[in-house]
Amino acid sequence: LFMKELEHIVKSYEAYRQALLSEVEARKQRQQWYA
Amino acid sequence: VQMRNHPRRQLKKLSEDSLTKQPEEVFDVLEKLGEGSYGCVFKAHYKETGEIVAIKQVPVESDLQEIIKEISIMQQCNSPHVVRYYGSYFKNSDLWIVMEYCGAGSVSDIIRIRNKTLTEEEIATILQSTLKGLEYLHFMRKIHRDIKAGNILLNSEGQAKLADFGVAGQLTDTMAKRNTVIGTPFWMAPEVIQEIGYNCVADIWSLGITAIEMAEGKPPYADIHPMRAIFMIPTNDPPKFRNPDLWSSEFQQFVGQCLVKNPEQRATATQLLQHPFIKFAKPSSTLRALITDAMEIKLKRQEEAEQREQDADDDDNSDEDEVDRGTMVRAGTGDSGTVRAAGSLGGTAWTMIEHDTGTMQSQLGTMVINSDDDDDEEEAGTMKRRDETLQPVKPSFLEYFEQKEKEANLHNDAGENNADNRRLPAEADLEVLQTWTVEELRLRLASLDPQMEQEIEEIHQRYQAKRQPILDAIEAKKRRQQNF
Repeated sequence: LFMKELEHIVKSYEAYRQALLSEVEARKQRQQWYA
Repeated sequence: VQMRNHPRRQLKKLSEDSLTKQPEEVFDVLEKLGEGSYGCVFKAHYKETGEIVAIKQVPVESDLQEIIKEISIMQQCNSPHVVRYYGSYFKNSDLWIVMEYCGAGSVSDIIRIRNKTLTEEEIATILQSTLKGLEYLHFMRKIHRDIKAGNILLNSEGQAKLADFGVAGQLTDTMAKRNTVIGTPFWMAPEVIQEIGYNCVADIWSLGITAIEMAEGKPPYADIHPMRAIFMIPTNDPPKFRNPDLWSSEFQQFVGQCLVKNPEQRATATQLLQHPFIKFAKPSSTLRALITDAMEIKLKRQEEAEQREQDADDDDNSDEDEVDRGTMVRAGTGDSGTVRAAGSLGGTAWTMIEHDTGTMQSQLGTMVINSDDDDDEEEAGTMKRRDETLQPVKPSFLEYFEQKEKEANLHNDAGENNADNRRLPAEADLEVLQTWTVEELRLRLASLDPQMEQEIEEIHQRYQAKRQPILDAIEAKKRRQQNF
């Protein structure tokens, strides 16, 4: 059970991290496009 | 005298006479070599023959099952590539385990002391001895389960030996595979993490990671959070060298044969001993320069530490009436308590400091998680170690989390981290990301790891609280049974 909860936490953080990274990347591309 | 004149002749075991005496009558304990969650390891002089041995002192209230397993595995092994076991003593509340002394220390210590990675030539020589040790161990159907540079010791002649069998396992005829999750996160094979059953070739994966560790100074993923690494190892392609141009094709091919995700397609120790990279490795004498260099640096640091200690003592004596807290603070860069407690052994302080100031991966200990209460009691014992002991042993990777958490709290206290929103937004709320500035997004990214660590620690505490009453009850029953 501990491992399952652990996995859940790490996976949700991983998904969130990816979302943040994609957003940063999208902003970067947008900025380049404007430039 | 004969022993002293014949360094190659090796002690087999302690004499009957020695074993009936008190250990301090048999040995002169010289200096502390290292310390771990299990206890301490000292260098000692065996008075009867004049030989140098290593003595591991383990508190008896720690997990005896695990210690017995370690002793039992070492006792069954008779190989020049596996650290030898000589005998044990009970002394007060400690168990003294007398083992073969490897003068040059672990490969990981050597890298850290010299602050230099190893050359291909040196790596090939070390891997050859290590593979011979693994071939022997696997032939005996034993799995080491914690192969890493920190567990490969070198003697002063440059022979590599497998050490630390605290989490090793035995495969029996009825059990072709194990399911217990054991190892140190970055070195763990994908099949071990996935809990789909594993066998001896799990050690070969760890050896491949160790080869990269020796070449680059740290294992792959060492810079990311160990928990993330655990989820990335089974998902991603096998790791490779960061800069492949630096390494020969033979070496890359060797590592490639170790780091095969499907264990059925992974090479065995016997097969790898025939690999050109290993087959044409130089003899262990090649490592002499490396060992001498490491030992000289270590000695120099010991002398410097002794000198500092001496200076500190002089300062203390010069103004006895004054409360000189400055001296205490300075000594505290290492482990001042240990330095002082050791008295004449003060010169060993550096050994300790080297362990303490290691890189992130060196602080991450072996993880032992029993995913199933399968077949053997010895595994239940492993689990018990952490929870029943008087001084509960926390896995080092959780200590790493706590340390990071403290760092994060410090940041918060200093008001530097204004992006700590504690909990993640629900998936539906991810749109809110679009409203943040790039700076805000970056701050939130930076605060992710400490947040995750805190959540992990919270669930760890929660499960610990659930587990403790059960363990207490088991312990009480056991005691009652013993009394009966």
